[in-house]
Amino acid sequence: MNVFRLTGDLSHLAAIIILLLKIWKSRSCAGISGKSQILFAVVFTTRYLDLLTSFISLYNTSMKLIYIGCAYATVYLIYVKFRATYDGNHDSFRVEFLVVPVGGLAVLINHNFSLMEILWTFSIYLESVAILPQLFMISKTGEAETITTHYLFCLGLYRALYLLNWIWRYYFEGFLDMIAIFAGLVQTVLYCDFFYLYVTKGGKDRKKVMLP
Amino acid sequence: CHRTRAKDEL
Repeated sequence: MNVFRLTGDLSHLAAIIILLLKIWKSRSCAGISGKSQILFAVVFTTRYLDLLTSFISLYNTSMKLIYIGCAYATVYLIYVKFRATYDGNHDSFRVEFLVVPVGGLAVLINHNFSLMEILWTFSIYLESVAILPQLFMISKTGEAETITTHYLFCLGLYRALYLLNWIWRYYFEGFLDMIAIFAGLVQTVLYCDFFYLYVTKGGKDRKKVMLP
Repeated sequence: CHRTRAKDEL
């Protein structure tokens, strides 16, 4: 565990909590892509199956349980509790165009051809593109609430910090996982355009951030 | 390059 890993995990946790609280407090999931949130629930479920087979640490187990729990709670709020506020018409990204190629890639390129390893690889690849329905939705409506941009910033920052963590681990532990690094790079690059807008147009007294 | 993943990462 190094400082980049820890701050990355905390940034990820902050993003998840921010989104849950935003929906809960406003009693609305307007502007939030339910499809992205379902993909994240699938990502956590397929990645953390090792909860059943191995114990790493109390930190590891509890964070995994919190991530999974919050992901399903978010999906529940969007599709059940506040379903009336869900903007399905604007959430029109075709997720099969992500899930099918990502599934094929996980079968082809993985560390070990076993069910658990393929599911883990699938979750890594899927996470890298899971935000696309959300970004697509924002580009379609042309705006995002400030709190939604904070969510996206924390979520993007998390993977960028993990990249620094992997550089650290390469230098100090000689550890290099090309699958995670490749997917992490793709994931971070997808947020770059958003990072730029967040820094230049966010904050101040703007209520909303417009995206092209 | 390791043919494995970091099992401690989230």
